[in-house]
This record gives sequence, structure tokens and C-alpha cells, in this order.
Amino acid sequence: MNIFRLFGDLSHLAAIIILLLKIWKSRSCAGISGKSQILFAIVFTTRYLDLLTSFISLYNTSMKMIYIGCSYATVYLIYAKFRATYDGNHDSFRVEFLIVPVGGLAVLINHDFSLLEILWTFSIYLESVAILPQLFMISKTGEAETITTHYLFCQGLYRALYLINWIWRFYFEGFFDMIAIVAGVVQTILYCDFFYLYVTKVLKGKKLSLPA
Amino acid sequence: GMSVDEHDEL
Repeated sequence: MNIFRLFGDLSHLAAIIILLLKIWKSRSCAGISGKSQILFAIVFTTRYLDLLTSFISLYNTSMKMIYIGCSYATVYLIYAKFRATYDGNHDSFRVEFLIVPVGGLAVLINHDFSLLEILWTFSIYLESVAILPQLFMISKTGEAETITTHYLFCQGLYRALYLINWIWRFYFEGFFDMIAIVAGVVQTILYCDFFYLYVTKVLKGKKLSLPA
Repeated sequence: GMSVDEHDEL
């Protein structure tokens, strides 16, 4: 463990908590893409099946349980409890265009052709594009609530910090996982446009609104 | 090596 990975995990945890609290306290999921949240629930489910097969550390196990629990709770709030506030018309990204190619790629390019490893690989590839429905929805509505931008910033920062973690681990441990690194680079690049808007607008106290 | 027998990252 190094500080980049630790702060990456904490940023990820912050994003998950920020979103869950935002929906719970405002009793509304307006502006939130339920599709992205379903994809994240799939990401955690397929990646953390090793909870059933191996124990790495209390930190590892507890964080996985928190991620899975919060992501399912978020999906529940969006599609059940506060479904009246769900903006289905603007959450129209065709997720099958993500799941099918990612599934195919996971079967073709992986470290080991075993079920758990293919599911892990699928989860890594899916996570890199899981935010697209959310970014697409913001481009359609032309704006995002400030709390949603903080959620997105933490979500994007987490994998950016993981990239530094992988540089650190390669240099000090000789460890690298090309699949996670390539997917992590793609994932972080997808946030660049948002990062620019976040720094130039939200951090200056303005509302994030895209030229419609 | 490339084959990561156990993924220790979240």
C-alpha cells in the first residue's frame, strides 16, 4: 500500500458517499444517471467475487463490502425509492454498446482464461467506460448540480491517483498490470474534459453549465 | 510476470 493508492481509495469512497448522501438528503436523483450507477454496481459485483474465495486484508474486505453495499443502495434509491425524480428521458445512453464490446474484449484479452479472471477483466474494462452515461446525461441537460460535480471530481481523481500508484509500484516493486493500467488511462482521459470545466468553473464558484 | 494470480487492489 502507498499513499497514492490509499488516497485513491479514499477519493473513491468519498465519491460513493457524496452521491449516496446527495440522493438521500435531497430525496431526489435529478441529474444522476441511473445507468452509470447500474454499471458501477456490475463493476463491483464482478470484480469482488473474490470476497468468496480469498482474504487479503481487513481493509480490502471491508472496503469491498462498503463499495458493493453503497452502490446497490444508490441503485435502489434511484430506481425504487426516488424513482419519481429519476430523469429517464435524459439518461438515454445505450449501455449495451458498452457491455457487449467490453464483454467480448474481456474474453479475448485477459491474464488467465478462468471465470473469475475474465469477470475481473470485464469489470476493469467496464469501469473505464461506466461514467459515459453520466457524462452523456450532463451534455444533454447542459448542466450539473454542484454536488454532482464534486462526486464526479472524486470519481475521476481516484483512478488518476491509481495511475500514480502503478508508477510507484512499478518503480519500487516491479509490479505492473497492463490491463488495469491501459483501462485506467482510458478512464482518466474520459474525465479530462470534465476536469477542465470543474477547475475553471466550479472551483471559481460558478455553476457547471455546458454550452447547450 | 503478467499473470496476476491474486488482485490485491480494489
